[in-house]
Amino acid sequence: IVTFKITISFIALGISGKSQLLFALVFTTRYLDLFTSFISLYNTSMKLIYIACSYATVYLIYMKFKATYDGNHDTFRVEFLIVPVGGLSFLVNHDFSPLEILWTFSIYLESVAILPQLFMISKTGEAETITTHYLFFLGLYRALYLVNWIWRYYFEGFFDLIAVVAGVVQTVLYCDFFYLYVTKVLKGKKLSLPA
Amino acid sequence: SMELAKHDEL
Repeated sequence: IVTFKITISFIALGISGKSQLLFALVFTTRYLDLFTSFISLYNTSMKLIYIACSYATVYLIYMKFKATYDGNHDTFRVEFLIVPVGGLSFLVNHDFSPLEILWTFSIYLESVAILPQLFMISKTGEAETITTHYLFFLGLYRALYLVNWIWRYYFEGFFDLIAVVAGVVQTVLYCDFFYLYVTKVLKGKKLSLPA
Repeated sequence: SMELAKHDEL
């Protein structure tokens, strides 16, 4: 959605380049298993689409439509996310191997990667409606996994504590936005915050 | 053990 939005509007205004850079890093470190294991054609396709879209979005923001990118409001310090997340992925993981640590890093980083975008909206006090749709579906994507994990726990005995805890954290971070989306955007109003 | 489990989710 975000790649599409920038492509058709020719502007990167209102989109956090820092969040998009973090997502590119998330998908790159998560999907290194493209080289080591095959799950399904669907799984492989989606991984490639996520990686391609995240890099395309970064290219659009920082290269093609750089003049329209609102960097002055994109001031979240990403090192405050990357450094602790990097440390934690070395300390708490399923297996102390390079691929597994990178996978863990990507799971932890994804859970907080939206913070620069939410911070940017809180600074500017508004967001375009299509940007709110993007954020809603990005949040919903992980929130639905919570339901899926309960299902898989009961019916397959599958349980991944790292993914579940990170997924809960990620979903909680979206809660305030979900509230605004339902009470404002779904009622036809633009998302604007009181000054 | 978990290390042998494939990460089959996106």
